Amino acid sequence: MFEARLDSSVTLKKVLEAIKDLLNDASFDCSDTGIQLQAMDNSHVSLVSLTLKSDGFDKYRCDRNITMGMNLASMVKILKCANNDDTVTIKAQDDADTVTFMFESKKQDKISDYAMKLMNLDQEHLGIPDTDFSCVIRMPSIEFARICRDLAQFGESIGIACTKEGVKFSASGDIGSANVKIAQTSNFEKEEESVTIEMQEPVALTFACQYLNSFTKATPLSPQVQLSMSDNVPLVVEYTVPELGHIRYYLAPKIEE
Amino acid sequence: MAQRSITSFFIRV
Repeated sequence: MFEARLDSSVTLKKVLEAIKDLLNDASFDCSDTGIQLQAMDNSHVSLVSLTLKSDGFDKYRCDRNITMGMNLASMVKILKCANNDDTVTIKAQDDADTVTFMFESKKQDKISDYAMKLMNLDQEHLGIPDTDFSCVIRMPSIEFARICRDLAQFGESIGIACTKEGVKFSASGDIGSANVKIAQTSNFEKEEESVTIEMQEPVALTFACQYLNSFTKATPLSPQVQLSMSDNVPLVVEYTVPELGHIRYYLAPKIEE
Repeated sequence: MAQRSITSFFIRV
């Protein structure tokens, strides 16, 4: 028996919004420590890794490890049937071929349940090595989303160059070029608005705009985003899922042909 | 510029 409950369905809605552009289907691996999802996008350029810890749920029970293959578009349809403040409970029997989403209104005057067919997904898992990154940038997630959106108008790629002075995002194309420089903040009063840079050595890498913009669909989850970069390894873009865990996106850099 | 695949960085397990 698997059962996981969250007091408001809005968190699950936001998590789903954050992954549905990149993935059509995904396997949710459930164990007593929580729910894990790891999947590559169709083009095998990026990897999504989602961790939701069991102790972050309002109720969590997982008697046997189960893997639930779900179609994310179907999941979105079902989550649309829930109000943001409805309690959501995800339930599945061991060896079940369906998963049930139960929504309860706060006043307990409306209870609905939706069963969704599970899929057998043959997904490969990748081992992600620990990396000591040359640069780790923390910045407001809204600012990062804004920069990715603005620079996407200029070209298909965004250059991210990090030094101890700050981070420079740049793009160029037919209409011209764009540069956005973000300096490290000295005001630590408002942590959510701060920009911090931990740098071992400067790094400059180039990434596909399209993927960065997909990652920013996670912006509603967290006021800050963390970008980790080293030469010649994938960029890691991380958003916290409050009280539950995190979502990490790995993006392979572009290289000179 | 050419796009690398994510699979070239991580090991299949």
